[in-house]
Amino acid sequence: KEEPQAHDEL
Amino acid sequence: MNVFRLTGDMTHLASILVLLLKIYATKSCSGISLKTQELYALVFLARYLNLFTDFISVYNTVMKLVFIGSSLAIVWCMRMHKMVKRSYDQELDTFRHYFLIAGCFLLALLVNEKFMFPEVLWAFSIYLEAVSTIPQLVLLQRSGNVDNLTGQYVFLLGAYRALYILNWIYRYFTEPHFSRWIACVAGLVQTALYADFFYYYFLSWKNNAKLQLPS
Repeated sequence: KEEPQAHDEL
Repeated sequence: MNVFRLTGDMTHLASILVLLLKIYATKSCSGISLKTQELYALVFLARYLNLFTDFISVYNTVMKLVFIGSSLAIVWCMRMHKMVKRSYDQELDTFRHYFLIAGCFLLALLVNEKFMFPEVLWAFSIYLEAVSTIPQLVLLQRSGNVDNLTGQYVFLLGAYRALYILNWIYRYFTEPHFSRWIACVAGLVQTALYADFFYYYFLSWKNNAKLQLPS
């Protein structure tokens, strides 16, 4: 599984 | 950052400012569900754990601090401030929100982007936010008449996540590897919960009448 994207949203 | 997300964040900020205005100006929290406020404080604490570890932008950090600070201040105010807590509709705000917390945590353990502590907490905060407004909507239906500031607060709170859905659609089409299906599905559920409130809010606006929710 690809690395989860950094959660850049609030 | 796109216009939908920025507008969404501003709408969310506006909902918090309207709530603070109501509590500060009227020294009353009638019509406001303490349970929803507690759930939102939990949502922000669970979601913004990376506040000090992952720096994304000044805007992101400032907004996280504002959301955490304001939600804790509102819970404190409704619990401790002697004037405010007297106006709390304790006998109407009886939704058992602990079940929501337990259910969302179990779901987060099962469905998450990666079975790691921060990711499970993030998914928990997403699911919890989706249902956190239920005690507030139940309280509104029970209390019948809704004062303007409370109605505007709930409307803005519902509208912000609808704008986030537009943001996810926009990002899906403009960013190659964008996949936020957990947030998107939860966001759709969250917005759908407001559907009937939006309907009665629109009616009250159209007929220039007091906002009345059928009990």
